Amino acid sequence: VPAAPPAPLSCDDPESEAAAEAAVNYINGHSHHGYKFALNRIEDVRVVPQGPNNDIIFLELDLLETNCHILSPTPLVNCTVRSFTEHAVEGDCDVKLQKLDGTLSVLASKCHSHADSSEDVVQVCPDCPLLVSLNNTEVLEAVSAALNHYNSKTTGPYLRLLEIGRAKIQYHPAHIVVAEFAVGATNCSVEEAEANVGACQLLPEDQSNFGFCRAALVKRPSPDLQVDCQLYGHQVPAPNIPLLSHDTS
Amino acid sequence: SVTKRAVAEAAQHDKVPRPVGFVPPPPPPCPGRIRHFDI
Repeated sequence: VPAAPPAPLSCDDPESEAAAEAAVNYINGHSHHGYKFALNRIEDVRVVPQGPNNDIIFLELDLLETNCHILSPTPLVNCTVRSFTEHAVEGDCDVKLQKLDGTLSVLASKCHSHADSSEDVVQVCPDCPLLVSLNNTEVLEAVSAALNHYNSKTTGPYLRLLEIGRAKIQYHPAHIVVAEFAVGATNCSVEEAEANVGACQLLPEDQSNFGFCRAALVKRPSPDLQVDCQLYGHQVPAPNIPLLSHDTS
Repeated sequence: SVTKRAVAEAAQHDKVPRPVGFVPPPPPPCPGRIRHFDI
């Protein structure tokens, strides 16, 4: 007598959660840009038996952006999911896995990420800064000023911009451009870079040669620039470096 | 008001003893629980 087909798997079943965890680790492990994503919800799960102890699992996942850059060595479990008022970014992923003799492996994944609608954020938090395009002129200006200033003050290697991760602009009550960006250490000192920046090469793709910066450029009412960079190879974060600071608080 | 009556009825309904062996219906299989917040 053929066995009855197994009951369909629930999205909150431990087996589904284990598959989702494997999927999220795979997605973060194979991404080279942006931030690590954390699981928010399992939207759907389907299991297609292939034979004894051999299943194909299809997952639909809803992920949320964390504050850990993808190059950060911080384990995902220690990364904080961006809050709604930070203007959250959501990732929708379709993942195909195989469970063979109890071992999960990801066969394919496809993700699309998108920011929450500005209207939703404004409705909850009218004064919160909103995400803007990464190639926004004011953002590029802020990142360039921040990195130049950081390089001018550091005694370490000359840092080069790898990518801008996210950027927000607030207009009221002050005009502030906030940006986060990944940097890479080069084989140049700051002095060598000033002489010939074109000769500076990024150091080998080792995690310790990457870093992450947060910058805030105040344009109004009083010009100010705050930069905070952390090189992943150096566990002690660099101090905030104020520039054009009219208010030292 | 309509609101108060609805609440009262719900509270009254909650006091009805459940039959022996009552098993609450299983949660819907999907989607699963939200871990952080819904967008």
